[in-house]
Amino acid sequence: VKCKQGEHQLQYSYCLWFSRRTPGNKASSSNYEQNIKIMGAFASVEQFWTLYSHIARPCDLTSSSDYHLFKHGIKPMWEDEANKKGGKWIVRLRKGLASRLWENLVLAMLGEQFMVGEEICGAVVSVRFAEDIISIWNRTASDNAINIRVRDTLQRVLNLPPNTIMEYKTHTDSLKDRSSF
Amino acid sequence: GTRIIYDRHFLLNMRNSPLSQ
Repeated sequence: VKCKQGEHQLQYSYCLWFSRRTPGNKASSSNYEQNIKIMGAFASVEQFWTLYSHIARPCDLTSSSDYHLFKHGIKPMWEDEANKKGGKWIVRLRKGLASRLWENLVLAMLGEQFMVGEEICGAVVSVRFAEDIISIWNRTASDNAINIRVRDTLQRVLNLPPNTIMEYKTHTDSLKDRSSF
Repeated sequence: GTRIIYDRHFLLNMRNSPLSQ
């Protein structure tokens, strides 16, 4: 995927993935890989909007669906080389907010608003029955200064109230308990 | 090196560009 003439290049190119889990099925690496598919890739602002305008918004997805927007070359999996020492910030949202906040997060990531160098790997929106969950993945779970900056930027771009609970979970812990959240 | 930074308003405006359709 390449930026074409006249388009506005992004700092990174990205892949958008979609997954849907059969409710009740415990996550495992093999069925996760089978259930995830690439929706498209883009390298410019224009290519992003073309893709984004043609896909369903999170609020129109059925439960147990996820969008994963990751830098090109990084699989949205805990085991990926870029992710395996990393973790993610998790924000749980009441129903009805996910589409708007997901868009805010995506625009902040594409526009390089996090200011943490190469640290950001990707972002995920998870549509569930009673709540929706937004998360942003970074490379180095052990770097506290980076993590605080990611958290503060997330809070700002999502315009979250100061009392919002934000959890950080390392992918090592996710692998141990086979659970994303 | 230099990074390509876009603010939210710029990105939202780009949505209506002919190349974004």
